[in-house]
Order: sequence, then structure tokens, then C-alpha cells
Amino acid sequence: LGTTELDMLAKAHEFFQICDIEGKGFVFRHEMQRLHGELPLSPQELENVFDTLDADGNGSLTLEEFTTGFSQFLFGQKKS
Amino acid sequence: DPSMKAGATSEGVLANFFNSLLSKKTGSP
Repeated sequence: LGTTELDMLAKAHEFFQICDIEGKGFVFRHEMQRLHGELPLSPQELENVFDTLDADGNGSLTLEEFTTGFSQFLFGQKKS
Repeated sequence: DPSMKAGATSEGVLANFFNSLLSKKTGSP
């Protein structure tokens, strides 16, 4: 990973912590709504993002799932 | 097929989410 990727992952981590204010290491679907004021996405869109990133579909999104989805998005962008 | 439509939509929403995240300034005061 280069510095840009690391910088972006740091940013992803930062946003994850906005949802995970207790520092549990994972967020529930409703906690994703804490990003509603931070990002220009509707509550429905945030739920959609949660469902997409929650790879194992267990209803909680870990930091690993969050950053993995983020990296895949970045690498997918680069390929195209 | 609703599930296929949801898949296509979520891809766009995910792109929108991450692009917003990247353009958002955070942290450093």
C-alpha cells in the first residue's frame, strides 16, 4: 500500500469511529445513521451501504469489513 | 428482478458513499 491508500484507509477508520463511538470494533445498522449528518446520503442509502459492506450479513459491520469494502472500491476504481 | 435492481443500486450508492467520504475533510482541526 502506498501513502495515498494508507491515507484513505485512515479516513475510512475515522468515519468508522464516528459510527462506533463506544469503540466496540463493529457497528450496527442503526449506528450507520450517525453518518447521515456527515455525508450527503439519505438514511435509506446508508442502510444500502451497510448491507453491501456487511459481507457475512450478520447485522454488524466490523472495521475489517468496512476497510475491505473500501479497498475493493479503490482498487476497482483503479482497474477501470 | 428486484434483487438484481438492488444490486445495481447499491453499487452506485457505495460509490457515492466512498466518494463523499474521500471528499470530506475530517480530523485535523
